This record gives sequence, structure tokens and C-alpha cells, in this order.
Amino acid sequence: VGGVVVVHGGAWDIPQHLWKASMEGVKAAARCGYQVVGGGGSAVEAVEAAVMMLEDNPAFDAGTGSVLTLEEEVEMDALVMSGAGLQAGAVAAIKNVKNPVKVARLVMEKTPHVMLAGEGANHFAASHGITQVPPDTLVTPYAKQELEIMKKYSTSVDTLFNVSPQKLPQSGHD
Amino acid sequence: TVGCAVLDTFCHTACATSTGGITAKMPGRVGDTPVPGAGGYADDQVGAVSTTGHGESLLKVCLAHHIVTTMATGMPVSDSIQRSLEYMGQRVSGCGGAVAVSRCGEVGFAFTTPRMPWAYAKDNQLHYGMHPRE
Repeated sequence: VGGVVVVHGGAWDIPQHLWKASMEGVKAAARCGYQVVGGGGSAVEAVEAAVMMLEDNPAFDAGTGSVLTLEEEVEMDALVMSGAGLQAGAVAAIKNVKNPVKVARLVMEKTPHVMLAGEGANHFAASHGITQVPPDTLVTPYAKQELEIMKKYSTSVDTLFNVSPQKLPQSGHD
Repeated sequence: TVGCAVLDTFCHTACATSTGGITAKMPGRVGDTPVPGAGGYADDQVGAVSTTGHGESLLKVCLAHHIVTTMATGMPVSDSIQRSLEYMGQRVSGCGGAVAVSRCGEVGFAFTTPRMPWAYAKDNQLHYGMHPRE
């Protein structure tokens, strides 16, 4: 097998204005990952490269373009897993980093742990040279708009799935 | 959410998944994405999977591991994903999707939401889609 790369950009009711950007985004990410494996790179290097490209694309809910919490902040989660030895690394509720997947890989490769969360994840990222970015650089106007609309209908995630779909904007999820 | 599953030229697999979560989530809420077996799973003996969807539902059924376990029975990859999504829908009413690659290089994808942009590269060809039945 000469290497295979498959990517997704999230399963949800994607609004039409994001269709083209979403499609171009996943195509570019698949090409990116394929170039890595084609050049002799490892599967871990390829998934990191492809997902970083998706994180940097504001059309997707990850990295730049992440949605907002009720307190109007960005909290991101990421996972990397290698099938060779079932090694895994993850971060949860990390803030102010451009590429959470990069930190997840560092957790996998530089610690004996599987997951670091919150401030601990941010401290770990900083100690490994990951630059902290201003929170606003991760937030898009669409994310702000969506939060304002959501606030009219809900104060919890579960409620969003119990409200008539006609009342809600087209919302993404994990 | 975004994600990727890879089989490299050394026949090793890997997956990665990343998310900003869900709009208006409670601060501190964590969904399936960072949890091995829920947001993704990779095992060279079977393949690699990256999932997306309603995080609480995916966590409850350990969706990624469910898919890999189903793939291990020999079921085609896309069918394994579809079967696992149906199980999730029946047991906890959640929707979602996933992409996967087997240790033999078979690619699969499926989703129970209105859309999921996907793309895969194999044999120097790019395939892609977003809507059902594409």
C-alpha cells in the first residue's frame, strides 16, 4: 500500500455559505497528509500535518474558527493516536494555542500520560515552546454570531438537542 | 471538529481529531474528541478511525472503538461505521460521522447528519464529497 489519507471536517448541518470552503479545506488537508506519507513520513506525522491545516482554516470548528463557550471563550480538545503501539496523547479545554493537535502529539511523545487538561495543558504547551496566541485570533465573526443566537434559546448543550430545529441556527458539534 | 486517519507506507496507522467543541458549551465541558476510543482510535492490527458528532453520545458508546471492533470482524469499513452510528442512534439518540482506513488500505466514511465534508487520497487520486450519497 502506498499510503492512504482520509480526512473529515465535522458532521453537522453545514450552512450553504460554508460548503465551498469546507470542501476545498478537506481536499487540501488530504493532499497535505498524502504528501507527507508519500515523502516517507510516518502516519503520525501525516495526521498531525493534515489536522493542523484544518485547524488553521476558519471554515472549521477547530483551532482558528473554534466555537465559543457560554463565557465567550475558546476551549479546544485534541487527540493523536498511533496504531503501532496504541500510544495516545490528548489535550482538553486548552486555550490560546493555534494548533492543539501539535500539543496532543507532544503529550503522547514527551510524557508518560495520555491526557492533560486546562491550565496544565497550557503550561505543558508553553514549556515545550508552543507559542500562546491572543484569544481573539482564534475567534471568527461567525462564532460570535452563532453564540448570540444560541444564547436566546439555551443555557446548556443538552437543551440544544431538545429544541425544535426550526428555532435554532444551523449548529455544529464535536 | 476535524479529523484524519492514515495508513503510511510502513503499514502503520494513526488518527488525529481536533475540535472547538459545541457552541454555548458549559465552560470546562469536554466531549469525545480527546478521549481514545471515543474521538478516535488506531490499532495497526485493524485500522484507524476519527469521529465527529454529538460528543456526549459518542462518549457513551465509545464510538471510535466500536467502529474498530466492528471492522475487526471483517465487515467493510464504511459498513462498520454506518452500523456503529446506527447503534449509537438507537441507544443514545446521537448523530455523527466518522472516517476510517483499515490496515489493508480500505477507506470508509459515513455520517448520520445532513452533511460531512470528507476527502481521501489513495493511489495518487483524490476523492471527496460532503452530501449524502456522494
